[in-house]
Amino acid sequence: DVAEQLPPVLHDGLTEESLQLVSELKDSSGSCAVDVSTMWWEAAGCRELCVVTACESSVSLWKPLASDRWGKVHTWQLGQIPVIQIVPLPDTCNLVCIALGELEIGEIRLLLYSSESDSFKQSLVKTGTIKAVLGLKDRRLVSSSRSGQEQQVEIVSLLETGRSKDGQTLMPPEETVLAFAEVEGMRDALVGTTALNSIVIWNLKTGQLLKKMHVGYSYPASICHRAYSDSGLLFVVLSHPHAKESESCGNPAFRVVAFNPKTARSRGVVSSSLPPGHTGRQYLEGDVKDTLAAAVLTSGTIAVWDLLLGQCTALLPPGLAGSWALTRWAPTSACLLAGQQDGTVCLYRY
Amino acid sequence: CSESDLGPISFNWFDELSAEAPP
Repeated sequence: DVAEQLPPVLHDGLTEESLQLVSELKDSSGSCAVDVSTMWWEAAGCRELCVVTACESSVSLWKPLASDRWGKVHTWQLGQIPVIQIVPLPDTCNLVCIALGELEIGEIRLLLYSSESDSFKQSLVKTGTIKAVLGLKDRRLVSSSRSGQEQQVEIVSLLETGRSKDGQTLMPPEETVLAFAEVEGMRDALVGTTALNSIVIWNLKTGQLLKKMHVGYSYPASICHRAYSDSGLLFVVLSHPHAKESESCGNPAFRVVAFNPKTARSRGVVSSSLPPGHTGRQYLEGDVKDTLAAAVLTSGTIAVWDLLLGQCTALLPPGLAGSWALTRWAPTSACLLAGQQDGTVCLYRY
Repeated sequence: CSESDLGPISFNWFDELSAEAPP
């Protein structure tokens, strides 16, 4: 119904037809939505992709039912510290992490379902002043944290009983690491973006810091989302959360940048600008999957970009229930999760 | 991207940087 009431044509060449509403999850608790994500859940021999929703004091797991409906399976109740982020673990079943804190992450917890005991559990993974966290393949979690002048970049392995005793540390750069991305096609490589706009590369096996490369002063506050290695170059998808509409393309929302790790030289490959009509500086909060990016703009509109074309390909304006607050890609097919502040999550097929 | 923009490219950059970087 909501989809039918949206204007069919938003801008020249941009139609909302490229996003089709598939289903809606409505949380009756009335709690304010903080984040949304997905996790694989396997119980009684059945493996399903479920939706995870977070509000400040609890996290809920939703499984698909018949006729595009969703049912809440379990709610983990958290303590006094508010939930601020869901940290999905790629290619992992029955496990998801959450970050809790006030303005910064102060704690990471593991939420899990144990098929052996058929019970839902939670355990503490890490505490500290945590600046960035990312779930890695093979049930691992990387985080950067600060204690005075010291920065620690740590990888922990996650088990059903919580974190394993042995963590691995990566050599920290001097600058604070604000985001991480695994490198596709290169199993032991990890990249990060820093507070002073550099890209750093680590060897995950040895913990070595291999290279630090500057992104460029003309593009402040870059956040890395994805990276892949090809033909001797490292391609990194960066977002610029404080993008500004500009005819000269000087302040794009997303960029694909090619780095030569041997020389630390870089070259922009494709830039994706803000959709027309979004004037003024925008704060982008988004997600990247393969070559697609999605972000909520300051106006409460969700924009989708094709990063290879360098174009915004779909817009989802605020619905009847209000502005969009969150957006994430599901790991399978082109499915976009879109959350409103009242806890309603809509699933769109792109 | 041409090689002249980015300098000499090595297809084996990860192993080469790992050999050069401090342990």
